[in-house]
Amino acid sequence: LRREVYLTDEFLEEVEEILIAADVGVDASVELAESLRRRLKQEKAQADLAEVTRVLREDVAAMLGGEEAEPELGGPPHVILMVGVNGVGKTTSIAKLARFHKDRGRKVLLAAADTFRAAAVEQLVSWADRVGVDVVRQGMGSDPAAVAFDALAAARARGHDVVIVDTAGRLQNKEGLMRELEKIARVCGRQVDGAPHETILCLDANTGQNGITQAKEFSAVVPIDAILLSKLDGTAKGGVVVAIARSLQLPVRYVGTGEGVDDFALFSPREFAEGLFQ
Amino acid sequence: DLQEKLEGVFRGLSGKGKLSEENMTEGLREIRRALLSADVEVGVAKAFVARVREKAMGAEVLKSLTPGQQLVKIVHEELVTLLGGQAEALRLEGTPPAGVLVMGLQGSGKTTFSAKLALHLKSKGRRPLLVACDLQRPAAIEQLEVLGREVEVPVYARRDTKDPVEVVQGAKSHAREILSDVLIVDTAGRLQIDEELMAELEAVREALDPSERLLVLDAMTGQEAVSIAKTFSERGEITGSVLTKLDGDARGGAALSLVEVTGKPIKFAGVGEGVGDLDVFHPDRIAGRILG
Ligand SMILES: Nc1nc2c(ncn2[C@@H]2O[C@H](COP(=O)(O)OP(=O)(O)OP(=O)(O)O)[C@@H](O)[C@H]2O)c(=O)[nH]1
Ligand SMILES: Nc1nc2c(ncn2[C@@H]2O[C@H](COP(=O)(O)OP(=O)(O)OP(=O)(O)O)[C@@H](O)[C@H]2O)c(=O)[nH]1
Ligand SMILES: [Mg+2]
Ligand SMILES: [Mg+2]
Repeated sequence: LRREVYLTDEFLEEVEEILIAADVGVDASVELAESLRRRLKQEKAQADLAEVTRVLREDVAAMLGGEEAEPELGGPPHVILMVGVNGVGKTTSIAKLARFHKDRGRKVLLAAADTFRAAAVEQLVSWADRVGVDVVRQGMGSDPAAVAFDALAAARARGHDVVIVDTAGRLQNKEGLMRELEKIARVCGRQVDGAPHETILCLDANTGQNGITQAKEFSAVVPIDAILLSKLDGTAKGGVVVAIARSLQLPVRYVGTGEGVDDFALFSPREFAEGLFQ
Repeated sequence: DLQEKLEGVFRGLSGKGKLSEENMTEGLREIRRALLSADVEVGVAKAFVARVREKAMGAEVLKSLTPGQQLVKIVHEELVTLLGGQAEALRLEGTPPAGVLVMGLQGSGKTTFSAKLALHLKSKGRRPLLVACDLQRPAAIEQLEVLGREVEVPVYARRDTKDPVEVVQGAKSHAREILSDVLIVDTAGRLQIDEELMAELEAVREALDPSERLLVLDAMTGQEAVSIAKTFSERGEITGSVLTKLDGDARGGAALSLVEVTGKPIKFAGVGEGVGDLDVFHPDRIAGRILG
């Protein structure tokens, strides 16, 4: 039973609305609806609904990078720098990443470089205990770059394969904090050639259009290699990553799907695109 | 910005008279676009624009304003009325100790807000007691204890139970012992669709019987603000909300969705990570942000 739809302005507006409601944003949604009109109207003024959704899913997936691509390791040690605004899930995601690499037989070291927020170090130490990995820490208020530096030195001395550096949440409009981040990354590079090999921007799936600004401003101070989209177990679709892909070409590599250490997966553009239209 | 876009739509109309159906449609489309890019939820934006249309249709264009400015003025006024109309202070009543229940999604800023509120109430001459009811997140209790020391407010915490209802009951008797007159209960972040945790929230609410039940929401929240607000409003029976991280550059359209859907006021704004970074909510400021 084919459901035929006419590619009318009304229909395309409906498509736009679905995308906007998924946080894809006005500009990207309008562009996707437009490209749909162009692609399908070439052959006919109407198409069946299954074909329309397939084209949309393909267009979205094409913007978002490779299917479940395992990260290539740099170093050793492969240095991961976790960054993002406050409360998005950086520390919890580090536990998940530690578990991910440990399961693949790699020796993992964590660096507690959030030396600012109340009990941030305790939180990471607790996760390190649970996952069974070492963690380098210093006192509260110490220089985060110094913690990162020490951790990388320790990793080289002890033969760790992966180091994951936790940083304090910071809003992208705070110049001083963004400069601090730049310094942390720079210091990593001094201790290990090419470090950080993987800078991950942690983005909360509930985030609206400010996610684009986050990606833009963080990219301006440290090259972002990939996005980790957290809290996808909620109702939010995380569509802002489509807008980010469109304007900054940043790939999504990982997803967080819960508060437990196993609530983690490699990003699947195909699954994600399907989720947008559900 | 929105004003310039609307000027473009209404060019040539200045000084001549009424806004018409035609230029109104285009103008409203620009407004809808601005609201959506500011993260106002689709349905909320639609309803809001419909109300603006009603106010604007037939409105006499003020001699001193261009039509674009007039429309922005109507939108701004409508936003401020909506956002600020229900403003009311914190309700701390009933048999002492009074209760404040702090709830919301993971990472929204509840623990930090709890400490900020404690400091704020202390400065108003109250004797708050912070209650650590997040028994799930690693080092959550430690976080509240560190903040409690910072604001010099006692923290009631239990490491011998995983039941937040038990903690509330213990906190109530402890409050009477140390003569605290208001309990600030910090809870674990939870998804509004997590049935088990929403039921737990209801149980905590019933045990505490708080006169103030606040939803804490991140200002960068997108389209889901409606779904989040609706469910927490119903299950938590909220009396108001708190919008956090307003020191960032998010436009904050979630504020409109929040007030529209819950019918309850935004009582506080989180404006920083420090325990002093708490403001009373200013509707005119957020209206300006939303309009960009
Ligand atoms: N439901 C859900 N919750 C998550 C997910 N990832 C993290 N969280 C929760 O989000 C909250 C914040 O997580 P954190 O790891 O502390 O976030 P953060 O970015 O390190 O926060 P700051 O260091 O304070 O900036 C915690 O309650 C986590 O359990 C996820 O994928 N799903
Ligand atoms: N810049 C800024 N950061 C804030 C604000 N409120 C909270 N934060 C930060 O946001 C992060 C999360 O705050 P928490 O208080 O741990 O959030 P929570 O809701 O208790 O998190 P869970 O208990 O995991 O659900 C921390 O890094 C806080 O310092 C605010 O108004 N401005
Ligand atoms: Mg953290
Ligand atoms: Mg908390």
